[in-house]
Amino acid sequence: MGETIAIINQKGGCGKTTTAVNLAASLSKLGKSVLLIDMDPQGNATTSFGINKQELENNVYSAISGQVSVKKAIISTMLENLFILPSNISLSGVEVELSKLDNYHLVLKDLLAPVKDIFDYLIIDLPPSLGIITINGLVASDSLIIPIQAEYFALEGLADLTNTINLVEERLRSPSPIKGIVLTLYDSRTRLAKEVYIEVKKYFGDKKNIFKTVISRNIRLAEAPSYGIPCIVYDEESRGARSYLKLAKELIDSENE
Amino acid sequence: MGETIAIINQKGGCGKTTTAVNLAASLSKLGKSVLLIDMDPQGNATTSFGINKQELENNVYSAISGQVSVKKAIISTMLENLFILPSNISLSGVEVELSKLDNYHLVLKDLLAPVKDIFDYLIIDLPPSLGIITINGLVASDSLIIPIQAEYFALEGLADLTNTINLVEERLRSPSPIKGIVLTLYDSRTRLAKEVYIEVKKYFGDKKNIFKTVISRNIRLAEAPSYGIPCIVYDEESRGARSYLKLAKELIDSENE
Ligand SMILES: Nc1ncnc2c1ncn2[C@@H]1O[C@H](COP(=O)(O)OP(=O)(O)OP(=O)(O)O)[C@@H](O)[C@H]1O
Ligand SMILES: Nc1ncnc2c1ncn2[C@@H]1O[C@H](COP(=O)(O)OP(=O)(O)OP(=O)(O)O)[C@@H](O)[C@H]1O
Ligand SMILES: [Mg+2]
Ligand SMILES: [Mg+2]
Repeated sequence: MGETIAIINQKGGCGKTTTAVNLAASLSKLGKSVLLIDMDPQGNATTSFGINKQELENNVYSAISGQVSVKKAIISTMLENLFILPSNISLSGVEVELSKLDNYHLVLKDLLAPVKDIFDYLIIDLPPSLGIITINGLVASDSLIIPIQAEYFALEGLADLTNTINLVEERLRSPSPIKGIVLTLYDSRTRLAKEVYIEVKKYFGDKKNIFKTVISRNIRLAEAPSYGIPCIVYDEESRGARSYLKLAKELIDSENE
Repeated sequence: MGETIAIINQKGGCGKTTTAVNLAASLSKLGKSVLLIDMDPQGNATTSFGINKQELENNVYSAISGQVSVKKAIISTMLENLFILPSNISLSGVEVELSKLDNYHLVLKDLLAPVKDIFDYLIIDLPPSLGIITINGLVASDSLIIPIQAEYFALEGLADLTNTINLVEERLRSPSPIKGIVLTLYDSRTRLAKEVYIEVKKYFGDKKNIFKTVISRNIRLAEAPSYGIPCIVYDEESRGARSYLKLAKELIDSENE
């Protein structure tokens, strides 16, 4: 039975896509079968695998709108155990369209149901907002990973994010426990990063929620997407690739506890 | 007659709020009267001035929904010539509400009409999306400034952004010329930054659209919001504060050409 994990944070640029892509790639390298679902109209997770967004025959929007089955929209990547449900700007129309449906919040969960058992992990990349696409991501997921950039605005957004998670749990009866918080773009030389890290620990209380693995700023993570390959393929020895492999191992270990 | 400038880019974390806040503060230091409009439900521009988002009596949403006049929702800041129309998470409900109106795209333009002539500049901070709030920002503005982080995903998003700008111009008959592109979070030590800069110049063709001022990465810009003051107040001598002052001067000079 596959575990569906949504990578969520409405703050822009905090490393959601970089985490979704490199965590999915690392899990597949560790022998897990993984489906990466790009639920961001920007399609950054899709282009991170060298896929031409404009020329896609099928994508997550054509599957959601019923033009094609989800199985037909899934494509393989250069990694053996890793598949992707790609997206492009066509997905941006879905928020207004879904808002007219009664069960607008179950659309993604229902779409993924036929393929959930084929994979060990289903990783969902979400856009920087708390709208209907993100609500769908919350309802479809079994658990959440929250990437937090160690900067001030990230702290500001935590209350809005946890409020939304709690609302979905109460009103839509769809709990998604937080699997973990991962510090991203971490620059240990700055006082700001350390201060924010301390505040994040205070905010989330018991330590079990914060991954021990911290993802430092590493230029190889930012370069890899321009070559259309995940960092573990672009530069396996880089600090960035090794951090995400470590995060993947920490994630798998936490399942066995 | 005030000029309304929207700071726009759907890519998250590219420096929209940092540019809106520090450009507005710099223009006010140069003697211009400025209104900063926070159209992002995250409310980062609002908290950049030490304003408690949760305790706000009035905000841009209460003005848009007609509970209070726009004049009553505007508050002063620590800078003499700078005022702000603040926001908080209450704004996130507006996209679905406005989608039901025929003139959904004119709401912000009509809201600002009574105050447009009171200021020299009205600067609009927008969220990381191309939804109804951003469309309102495009229609309400006379011109646009596009902050671009010198990284790969920023290039990916340019086509979607310029398509949206052109659509609003043709379908909603509301042209907003691009006043300029500003490179943000620029790290001149990396090859990636230089490569992206070259690609951006290729994409936008004639040089006149790209501001000569490049905003380098400078930790003081990221620290200032945690003290609730713009960088020019937090550390006037910092590279970050000086870059935005230079950008403000370049903007004013371009008006006089
Ligand atoms: N650890 C890191 N080291 C260096 N660069 C990074 C790292 N993580 C992310 N980046 C870069 O920072 C930028 C923002 O990251 P990314 O796009 O993954 O964030 P996001 O949260 O998905 O953004 P959005 O809100 O737009 O979806 C990208 O250019 C990415 O390449
Ligand atoms: N030139 C800079 N030097 C250092 N830090 C910066 C700079 N510009 C922005 N930052 C920091 O980078 C992060 C992203 O910037 P900011 O929040 O302004 O981007 P944004 O485009 O408004 O994000 P969003 O898409 O979430 O609205 C913030 O933590 C900010 O403090
Ligand atoms: Mg992303
Ligand atoms: Mg912002």
